[in-house]
Amino acid sequence: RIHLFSKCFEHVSVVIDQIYKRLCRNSSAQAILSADNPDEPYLSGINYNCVAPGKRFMSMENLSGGEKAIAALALLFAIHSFCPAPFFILDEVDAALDNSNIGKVARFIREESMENMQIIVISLKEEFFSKSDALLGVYSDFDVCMVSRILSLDLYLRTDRQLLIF
Amino acid sequence: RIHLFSKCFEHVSVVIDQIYKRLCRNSSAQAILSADNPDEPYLSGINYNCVAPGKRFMSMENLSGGEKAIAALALLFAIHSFCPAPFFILDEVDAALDNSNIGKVARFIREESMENMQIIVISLKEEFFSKSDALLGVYSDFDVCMVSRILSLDLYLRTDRQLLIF
Amino acid sequence: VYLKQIDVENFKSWRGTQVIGPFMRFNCIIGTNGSGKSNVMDALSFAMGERAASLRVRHLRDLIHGAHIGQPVSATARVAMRYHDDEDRETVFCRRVSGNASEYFINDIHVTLTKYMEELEKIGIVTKAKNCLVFQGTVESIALKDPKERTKMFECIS
Amino acid sequence: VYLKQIDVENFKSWRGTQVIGPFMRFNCIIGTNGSGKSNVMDALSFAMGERAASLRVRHLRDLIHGAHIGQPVSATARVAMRYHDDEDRETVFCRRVSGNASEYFINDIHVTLTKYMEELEKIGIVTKAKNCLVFQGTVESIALKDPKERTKMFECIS
Ligand SMILES: Nc1ncnc2c1ncn2[C@@H]1O[C@H](COP(=O)(O)OP(=O)(O)OP(=O)(O)O)[C@@H](O)[C@H]1O
Ligand SMILES: Nc1ncnc2c1ncn2[C@@H]1O[C@H](COP(=O)(O)OP(=O)(O)OP(=O)(O)O)[C@@H](O)[C@H]1O
Ligand SMILES: [Mg+2]
Ligand SMILES: [Mg+2]
Repeated sequence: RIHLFSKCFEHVSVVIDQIYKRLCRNSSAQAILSADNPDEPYLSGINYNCVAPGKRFMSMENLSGGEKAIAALALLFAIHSFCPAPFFILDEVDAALDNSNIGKVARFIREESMENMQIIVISLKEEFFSKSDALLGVYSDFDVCMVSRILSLDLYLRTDRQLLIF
Repeated sequence: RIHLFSKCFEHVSVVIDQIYKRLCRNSSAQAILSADNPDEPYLSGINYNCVAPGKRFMSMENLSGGEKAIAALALLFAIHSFCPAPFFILDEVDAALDNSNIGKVARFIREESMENMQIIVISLKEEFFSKSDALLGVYSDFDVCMVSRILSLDLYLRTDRQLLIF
Repeated sequence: VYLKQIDVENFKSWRGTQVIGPFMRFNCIIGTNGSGKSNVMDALSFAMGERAASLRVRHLRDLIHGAHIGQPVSATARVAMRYHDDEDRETVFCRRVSGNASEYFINDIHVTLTKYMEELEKIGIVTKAKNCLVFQGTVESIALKDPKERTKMFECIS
Repeated sequence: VYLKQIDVENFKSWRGTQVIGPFMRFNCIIGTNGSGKSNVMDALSFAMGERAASLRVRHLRDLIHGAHIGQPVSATARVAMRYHDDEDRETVFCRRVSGNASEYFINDIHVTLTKYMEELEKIGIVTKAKNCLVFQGTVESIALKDPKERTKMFECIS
């Protein structure tokens, strides 16, 4: 058990930094996992800190809303790389992101979905749905109470993407 | 004290419904404040329920993220109408809203700022900043650590708004 | 292994039997506020064995279409996840709730919860590690867990 | 009464003395992630007497520019709110922190915290009722308060 924990911790600590650099599209960004008691990490707490692009090392509490959301995604994808689930579902994780970060995250998720796993994203932003293979549009129908219905669009090979969505 | 509480409760219960209808731009929407013990509201809990546009009466927990955000804004502005502060500061309250709701909320906030109080909104969305009188752009400058700087634009009488922002 | 489609039956705002899908590699669910997007996420979490509290309801019976206004349209609600492997063989994981009791099925065969979760783990879904679901509004809290909690998270996935 | 401008001095990411404003009726603050927008909200809340916990720091001295990387540039940080009434007479509410201690000034005259809060209440700012600040990420929780909490909220504002 102890051996497995250390193996997992080592793996995720290495991978998280690479993923965070890719998410920020910035090689000076850093994601650092450290155990209070490095000899026996399973007995102590594990700290997570990020050096956001253009910033210095600081505690996670000092980061802004958008910066924290990106740090969280890096941790999620790093954990996933150790213990892969067949798919990921992300519900409006882009809510706090500015336009440039939405673009970076959408590109990263597209890359991950091509290589590592199936991804389902719920989003209100065009940057996300214009990069997806399949678009599922949920709309409301009214009867005794509101009823949800769905329309699905296969965008996979379409070159006229822009036309389709708007 | 008891008298003041009841006066406040009555006032806010009436106003909140009007504000919610205006926020949703829908006269069938309803916002309902009710006390567990109507004779002595100060001794019991106060419930808050909304009938979102096109929906039936349900508990607040069943509403979606965006629907809850609008319900919360209605309560805030209703309370404000009883105990007016000189200004309001709202930090990214539009994060969970879809485009049509952003438009409605931005128009409502503009109307409130013209009539009742000064409003400062922090937002990443164009719908908000294209309707404001003054635009304050924060940007990062780099030295020993990141330093914030500000640029302010007076949009009040400008007709070339679209040109200015993009 | 990948998720091909989800069949929902009287689950939250999804009335009657509806098919959600087909899913490809990168999928995006869009729609207006309150249209039922997060209810799709709830349907998937329900089929993966999540408790009522993570599904934004107090009791499992509140998941039945219409229960939120006191007029449930049926006694049961059902969600089936259809998985395909590389040779396109299908495995169907299905959970049904009647009243507050849940029943679990794999390829239409009634199984115990333990067996259901074991089979899900074989394809990589470890529900208690929450390694593949991010609920609306919770992304920032993932980065802010306190160190002890993070150790537990690591313990769960290793 | 309306807020004309805010003067910040070595407060969080705002180094040296900077002026934020002028403010009109409807103002929008924009900027990229991490540029310092919410720090403007923190500056206003600080000047209205909020505690360290609502300002996203553990101790008041962490508000000083550079403290977040262990290199505070000064021993103090200061925020002044400039209010104008209908005849354009100015009242300046100012709070300064040195170390973990706060000092309060109205029109450059040193006053006690009680006096400071009394004067703020006269222009309608009741900090403990939080009737004019909505922090990032907290809007939905305002609608979800439990009934007893809501009664307390009403008690505070009446
Ligand atoms: N048991 C139920 N039966 C029928 N409808 C329900 C039930 N429970 C919830 N709903 C409906 O589902 C709606 C919420 O759906 P959901 O949370 O999926 O919205 P959403 O698309 O995620 O919206 P947002 O973009 O605001 O997050 C409620 O408004 C309610 O009408
Ligand atoms: N004491 C301090 N001294 C200098 N800079 C600080 C201090 N405390 C925080 N910061 C900086 O402030 C930044 C966060 O700023 P803020 O939360 O205002 O961002 P924001 O513009 O609101 O971003 P978002 O759009 O993501 O919410 C941190 O990244 C950090 O660099
Ligand atoms: Mg949702
Ligand atoms: Mg912010």
